[in-house]
Amino acid sequence: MNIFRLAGDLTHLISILVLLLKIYATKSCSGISLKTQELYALVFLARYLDLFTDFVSVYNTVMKLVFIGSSLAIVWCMRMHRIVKRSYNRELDTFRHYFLVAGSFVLALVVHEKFTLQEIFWAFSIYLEAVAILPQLVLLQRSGNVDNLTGQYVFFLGAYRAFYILNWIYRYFTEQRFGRWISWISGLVQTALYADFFYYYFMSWKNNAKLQLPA
Amino acid sequence: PKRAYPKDEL
Repeated sequence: MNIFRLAGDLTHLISILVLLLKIYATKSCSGISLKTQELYALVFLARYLDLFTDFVSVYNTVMKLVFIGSSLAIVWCMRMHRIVKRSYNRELDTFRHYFLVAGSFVLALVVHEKFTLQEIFWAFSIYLEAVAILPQLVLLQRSGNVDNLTGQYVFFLGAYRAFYILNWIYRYFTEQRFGRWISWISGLVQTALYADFFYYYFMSWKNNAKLQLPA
Repeated sequence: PKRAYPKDEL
């Protein structure tokens, strides 16, 4: 474990806590894409298949359970919770995310490290996570002004993978082992997708203005 | 040969 990876995991955890706070405190999920939440639940379920077979550390197991549990809880909340589901922007959250799932799975069948079920699903989860934010970014552009907690949620979610990239660089130089280039490339694509969001987020913070993404 | 490090990351 190194400081970059710890910062990445904690930033990821913070993004989930901010999202839970927004939904719980405002009893509303307006501005949140259910499709992105479903994609993330799929990412964690596909990536942590080894949850019960390979024990790495208590920290690793606990964080996996937290990520799987919180993503499923948010999807359940947005679909089933009597009050929360009423504020879901169904008419704006129209990204056809099934194509992202299909595309990532096909890519994983072609590009992976070993042709085993676990490796295929691991690669699938890495590719899918790289594009999972797209429905959320499209929803933000369509929904005009973005409330603070939603903006912070997306910001931390984008920042966590940037820390992971620093972690891979650190490990490359200290452990003399190359990282998994599947993670490298997907992580760079994932972070790049946030680039314009980070720009508008920084500008809104600098000008102390409401976060507005151009349509 | 250099090996990819194990899946100890989240």
